[in-house]
Amino acid sequence: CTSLVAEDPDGNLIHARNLDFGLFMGWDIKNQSWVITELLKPLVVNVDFRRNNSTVFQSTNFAGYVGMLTGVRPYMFTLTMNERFSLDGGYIGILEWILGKRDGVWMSFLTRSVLENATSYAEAKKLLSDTKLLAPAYFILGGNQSGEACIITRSRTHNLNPLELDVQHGRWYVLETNYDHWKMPLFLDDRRTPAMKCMNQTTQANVSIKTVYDVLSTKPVLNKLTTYTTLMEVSKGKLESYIRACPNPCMPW
Amino acid sequence: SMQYVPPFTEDCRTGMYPPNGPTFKGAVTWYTVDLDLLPSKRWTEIITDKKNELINMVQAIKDLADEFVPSGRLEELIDKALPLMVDTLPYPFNEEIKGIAAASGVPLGEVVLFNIFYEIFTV
Repeated sequence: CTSLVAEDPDGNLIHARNLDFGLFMGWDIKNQSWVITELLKPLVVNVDFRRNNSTVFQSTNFAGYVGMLTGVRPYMFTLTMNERFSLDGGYIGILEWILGKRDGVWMSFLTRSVLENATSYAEAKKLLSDTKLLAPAYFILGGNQSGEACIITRSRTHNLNPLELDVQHGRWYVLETNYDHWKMPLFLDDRRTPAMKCMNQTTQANVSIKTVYDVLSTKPVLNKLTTYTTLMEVSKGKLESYIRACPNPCMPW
Repeated sequence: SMQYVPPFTEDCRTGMYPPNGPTFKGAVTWYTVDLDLLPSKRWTEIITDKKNELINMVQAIKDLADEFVPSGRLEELIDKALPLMVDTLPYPFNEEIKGIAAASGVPLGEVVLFNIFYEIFTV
């Protein structure tokens, strides 16, 4: 996955993501594609969650999955999550859960609860930073004011090295793939470098939904695992998603 | 030339929006979930539309499980143990998951597996 939040010269925040999933879960030699990834694509839906006949939040989901991976609370905040790998992983959380130690929260139920109940960027950020999880994760959160965006790197119990937008010092976007931002990504899977190269080439003056979509369409940020691309603008309360494909030659991940 | 050797890094793309061409496989359909409904009824419209696709997806995960454990024990575990887990999941998600199983006809354990896949996949 690749998630990013960028601030345009007017202080508007653009949140976008590629959802990549299905690694090592069956390769279709004939079609040069991942089996699970291709089966996930027809399940992608945009959902408008309403209460008392008005929108509470909107998301891009896989039908049948009640948790949230990508969502906007219109005019308040935007949220995406990327997978984080750690030896202290989800299987330990599940083991604890089965043994009756249930003080942790399932990742996608936390993101769903945040989108459904939090009413500000600050509240969402606190919940995502402090709630004990069953599995590690990256939460990429955008607010509705200039400067409000961060990458929350979570272990099961801690929030590690939060990274904030810092436009005054030249950090006009934050970008997360699937590696801790203070470490180099695995050289075999470096989607961060090409994505940052293209964002820097775009420059803040030209950043928009269109140019962010261009970045997420550039290989290997776009790869054989990419199921969908979502673009969100909190100030317009807008979410749009597109099913993706990666024509050969294309990285398998 | 870079794009013909791994990692097939392209020059930064431009003019890709509005989405079109070989990297665009279609727009995404919008649905409404009414949070005023009973949790078990919220996803019925979506699942009615996407029932076959969900069945195909779950079948592929079962095939994968059978490849790992040809005896079928893993699949049996999913269908026997995971339903016992659903009521340990927080409300309303447990009820929504039951509603999805009822609306799709997919066994409850397999819908639970689909919904906790993130934690399981870290294995």
